Amino acid sequence: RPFVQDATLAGFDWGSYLEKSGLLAAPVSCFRHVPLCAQWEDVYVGLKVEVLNTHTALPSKVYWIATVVQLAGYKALLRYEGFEDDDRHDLWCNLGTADVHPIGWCAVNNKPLVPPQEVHQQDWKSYLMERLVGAHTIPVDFHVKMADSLRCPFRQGVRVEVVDRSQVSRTRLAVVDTVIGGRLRLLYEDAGLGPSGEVLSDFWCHMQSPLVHHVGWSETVDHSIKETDTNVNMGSHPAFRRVHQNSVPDQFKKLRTVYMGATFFKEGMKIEAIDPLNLGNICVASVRKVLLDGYIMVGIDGVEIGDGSDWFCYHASSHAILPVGYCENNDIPLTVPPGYDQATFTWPVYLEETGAVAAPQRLFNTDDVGHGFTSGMKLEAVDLMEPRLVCVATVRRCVGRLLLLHFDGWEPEFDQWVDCQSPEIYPVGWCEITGYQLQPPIGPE
Amino acid sequence: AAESSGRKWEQKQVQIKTLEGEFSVTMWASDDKK
Repeated sequence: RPFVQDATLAGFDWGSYLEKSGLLAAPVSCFRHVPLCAQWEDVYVGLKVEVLNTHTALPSKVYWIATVVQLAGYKALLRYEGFEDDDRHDLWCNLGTADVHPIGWCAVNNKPLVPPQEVHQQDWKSYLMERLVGAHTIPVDFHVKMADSLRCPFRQGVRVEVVDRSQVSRTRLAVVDTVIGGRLRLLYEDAGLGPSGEVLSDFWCHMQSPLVHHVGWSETVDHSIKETDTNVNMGSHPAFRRVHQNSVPDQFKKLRTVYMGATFFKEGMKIEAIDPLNLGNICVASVRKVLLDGYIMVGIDGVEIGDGSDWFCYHASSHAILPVGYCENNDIPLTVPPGYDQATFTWPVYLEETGAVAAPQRLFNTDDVGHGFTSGMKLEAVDLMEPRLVCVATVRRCVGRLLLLHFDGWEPEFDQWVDCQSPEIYPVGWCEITGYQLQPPIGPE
Repeated sequence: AAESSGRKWEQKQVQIKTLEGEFSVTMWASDDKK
C-alpha cells in the first residue's frame, strides 16, 4: 500500500458513506469475537436512548431522548424526539461510545433533558409519556458489558510464538508491545532496532488469530521455529525492559479437535488452499508435512522454492484448506500451477499426471455455520498482507463460510478470502470504539 | 418478562427529568438473566 491514512483525519464518515452507497453494514451479531456480539440482538430499530443534544446553544453538555431509526454495525442513526418524520436533523452515533445511554440515565445522574432548540412542544410531559411508555431502551449494563468485553488477557511484555513474516514456514518468538481492541502489536525478539530506537520488524494480529501461539507450541506440534539471535540487543525498547512473561495455552482460542488416525491427511495429498501470500487466490496445493495436534504444512503447487521455506501451517479445521473440486463446485476461479491453463485444467488429469491422490472430503471443515453475511455488506477488515491496517471493506462474495472481501477504492487484485469467523474482521464503528486507526477508501468515492 | 437468548426484558419504571419537571414512565429494559 502506497500510503497510510487516518479515516477521521481524512474526513471519512461511515454514516454518510453508507448513505451515499445505499449499502448495508454487516450487523454486530455476525462477528462472534467482538464486544457486545451476544447483546446485539437486544439492539434494534425503534429503541429509545438518551444522547448528547448537539442542537442547543447552552454552554453545558445536555442530553435529549432519541430513537434508533437505522443501524449500521455499532453505528445508529438517531432521531431526536420531537422531530417526528423530519429526518433533516438525524445524526449517526456510535452506540459503543460514552454519550449514548439508556432512558433514565440522565435522571439518575442529575442531568436535565433539554430538547433541541428547533422543536417546540407545549406539553413535553404528555408528549414524552406517549412516545416512551411501552417502548424499549438499551440495556442498563450496555457500557459495562462493552468495557468487560474489551478486557484482554495480553499486556505489554508477554512472550508468544508467531509466524515469521520474513519466512512464513516458521514461527519466531515475539513480545507483545501494544494491545488495541484485542489486536496485538508483536515485536520479534531479535528484530533489531533502527537509529531512532524503532523496532525493525513487527507483526499485528488479533489475539484469537491462528498465527499466534503460546510459548512452546512449535516444539509441541513439531513446527519449525527461528532460533532467537541473542546478539541482537532490544533492551532499550520499552516492551523489552520489563521481565517477560511466557504466554500459556489458556490465553489462546481452542481449536476444534481433529482425529489424526490412519485416515488423516498424508504427505503428498492434493488440496485446494488459500495462498497465504496472495489471499485472493485459491490454488492447487499439496500437503507437504503432517505435524502434530491436527496441523499440516501446505505448499502451493508449481511455485514452491523447493527448500520448504514457503510452506504454510494450517490446522485441519482451517477454512483456508479446501477439498479438491471446491472451486469448480462453487464457481471460484482456481489458480492452477504455472504451465497449466485454467480453462482446460481438470483435477482427474492433474492427479494422474502427478501420481497423487486428493485428500478425502471428510477431512475438511466445510460446515455451513449460517453466518448472516451477504454480498454488498460493509465492514472494517484487516489487510492481512499489511496486518496493522484495518480498512473500509465490502463483502464481495459469500461461498459457504468463506467471504471474499474487497477493500474499497482498491483494485480487485487486493481482494482477500477470509473465514466468516475470522477475528480479523469487525463491524462498522469498531475502530472508533477501540481507538484503532481506520484506513478510509482511497480515490474518489 | 419477554426473553431473548441469555437476557430478559423487564418492564421498568424509569425517571425522566426535563427542565419542566420530573416524571416516571414504564419502559422495557433488558438485563442479564440471573
